[in-house]
Amino acid sequence: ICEKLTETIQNINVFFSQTFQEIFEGGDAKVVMTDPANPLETGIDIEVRLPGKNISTRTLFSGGEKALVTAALLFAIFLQNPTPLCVLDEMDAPLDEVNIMKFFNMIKKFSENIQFIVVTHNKKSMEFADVMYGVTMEEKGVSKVMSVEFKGA
Amino acid sequence: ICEKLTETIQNINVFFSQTFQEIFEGGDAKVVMTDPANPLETGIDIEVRLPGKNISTRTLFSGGEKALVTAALLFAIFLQNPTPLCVLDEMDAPLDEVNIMKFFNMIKKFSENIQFIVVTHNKKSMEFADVMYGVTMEEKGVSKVMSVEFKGA
Amino acid sequence: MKLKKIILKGFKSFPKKTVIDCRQGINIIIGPNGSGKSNIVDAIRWTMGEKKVKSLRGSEMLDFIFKGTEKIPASGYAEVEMIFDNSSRTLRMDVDDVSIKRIFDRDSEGKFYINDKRSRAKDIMALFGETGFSSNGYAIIEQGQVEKFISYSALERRAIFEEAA
Amino acid sequence: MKLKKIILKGFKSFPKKTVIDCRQGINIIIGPNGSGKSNIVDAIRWTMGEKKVKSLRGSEMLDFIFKGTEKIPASGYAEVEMIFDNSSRTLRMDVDDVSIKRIFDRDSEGKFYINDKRSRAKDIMALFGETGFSSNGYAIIEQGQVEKFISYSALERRAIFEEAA
Ligand SMILES: Nc1ncnc2c1ncn2[C@@H]1O[C@H](COP(=O)(O)OP(=O)(O)OP(=O)(O)O)[C@@H](O)[C@H]1O
Ligand SMILES: Nc1ncnc2c1ncn2[C@@H]1O[C@H](COP(=O)(O)OP(=O)(O)OP(=O)(O)O)[C@@H](O)[C@H]1O
Ligand SMILES: [Mg+2]
Ligand SMILES: [Mg+2]
Repeated sequence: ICEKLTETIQNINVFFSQTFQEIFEGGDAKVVMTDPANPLETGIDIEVRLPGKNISTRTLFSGGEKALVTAALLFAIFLQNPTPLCVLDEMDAPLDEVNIMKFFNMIKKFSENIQFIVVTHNKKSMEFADVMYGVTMEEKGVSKVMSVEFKGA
Repeated sequence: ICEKLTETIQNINVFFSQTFQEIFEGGDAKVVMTDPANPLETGIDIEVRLPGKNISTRTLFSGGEKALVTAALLFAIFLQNPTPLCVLDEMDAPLDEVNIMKFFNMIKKFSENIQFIVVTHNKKSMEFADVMYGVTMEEKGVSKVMSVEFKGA
Repeated sequence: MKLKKIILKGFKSFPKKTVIDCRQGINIIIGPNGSGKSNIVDAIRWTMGEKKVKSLRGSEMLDFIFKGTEKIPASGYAEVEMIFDNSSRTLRMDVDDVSIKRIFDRDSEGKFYINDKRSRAKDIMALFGETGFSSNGYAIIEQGQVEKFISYSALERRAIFEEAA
Repeated sequence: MKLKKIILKGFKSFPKKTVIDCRQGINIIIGPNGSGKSNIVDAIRWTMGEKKVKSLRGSEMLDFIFKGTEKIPASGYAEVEMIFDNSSRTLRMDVDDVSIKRIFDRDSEGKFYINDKRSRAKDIMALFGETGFSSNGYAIIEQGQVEKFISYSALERRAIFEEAA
């Protein structure tokens, strides 16, 4: 267990640096053991340096920045250990338009190996769909799903 | 204190019913005392009935529905006791386009008496601006505020 | 492995049998507030074996069965099935199609099925173990959990990394 | 009462004196992620007397002073001023313009000023008491607090209603 965790962390950090810099265009991030002397019990922390900012306290990050750090780490894990299926429910809600495009461009690249199910309200996000479903309640209280024709890729 | 709280609750409930039905087009909502026998100590709860749905457990409501209940109650309090200034930071994030229009149409009506400061990423919301400010970090880590010319009202 | 279909019946706001055909790539789900999008995400997590009622926004298992409207009576049971294309043999079963199903009715505990064979939540978790896809894993980010990895405790994060190992 | 200007200097990501002219009606603030929009909301709440550091996303008061970048050194102090048009006499002061200001430098406790007269947080709260506008009241909804009234406890909600009374 110990070697495996240490090895996983080392691998993920290579990818985390890569995905973080792709999203933030600078800065760096890595995951670290909170108690490296005790790999069996240790927790895991995230250290982030935002480009051009002198801030390390994560509480001072903005709503969008925190969402993007989560995205960068998720993508790093996918590079380390691609999972066949990923479900994201309005993860784009706090993002501005530029970051929505970045976020979905990365998802598009992953979608060759990973199947995504993404819930969104954002028109920009919808442009990335391979297929789109609309959920409605034509009859109050009763959900109905229809496939939505769109101009599509 | 007791009479005043009881009276405030009764007044707010008249307005809450009104604002709730304007947003949800049906259903009803009211605030109630958790311990009416003891008005000095009692807490306040919210009871909501969504139109056409048989659900009373608030945990089953959707993200957008919960945001709209908060909005309805906020507007009811404004009708009871208009405050001169209101600040909303990305309150439209969970809302779909139809509800954004409803939400901001109501804000527009209140804005004759109440001054609003609203942070948003949503293009539809921006159409309701009387004045718009852009915050940028042209220089990394340094916020700058500029007034934004827009096609306006 | 690819998810081919999600079939809901009697689960939360889906009283009638509802089939969602999934495709490779990016499947986007849109719809008005309160229409049932996150209920589909809950249905996926529930079928994957999620035991904690609160984490599916309910307070008891009965909250997952359609509660009825003015026109339609409450359902007697909730059933969700997910059918996967396993021709890549990602799941350790030597079949092309793998179906996992969960059924809960008012009188009994929930029942799990793998290809219509009665199973337990543990069996489903074991089946998907090496894929990294699980009801509480890193591959599902629920609404409002956008800062998931940041707001986790150091030990919760460790659990995520052990799964990714 | 109408907010005419917010002036920030050395507060969070605003090292240089920044003046925001507010108008009647709906003032909308836009900008990229991390550019400083919510810092303006924090500045308003801080000047209104907010004492809880955590509720302004900091862990100590020093977090509110600009921490510097590669090119610009950290600021020595944080200062925010809000100037209100009081010709309606909503605020119980017999003047047309009311300015509230808060200054915090590394060596001392924060200082509050009302029209440049040294005051305390309590004085600012009393001045705005009947308006319903306060750092923790119903009239400010912070980012991520969209379900504010729903997720509050019954007693927290009571405090809101007492304010509205
Ligand atoms: N057991 C149940 N029976 C009937 N309806 C239910 C049940 N559980 C939840 N619902 C309904 O489902 C609705 C919520 O659906 P859901 O959370 O999926 O919405 P959503 O499409 O994600 O909306 P949003 O865009 O606001 O997030 C609620 O209005 C609730 O009344
Ligand atoms: N004391 C400080 N000194 C310098 N910069 C700071 C300080 N405190 C916070 N910041 C910076 O302010 C930024 C966050 O700003 P803010 O939360 O206002 O963003 P925002 O515009 O609301 O973004 P979003 O759209 O993502 O919500 C962080 O990147 C942080 O580095
Ligand atoms: Mg939802
Ligand atoms: Mg913000």
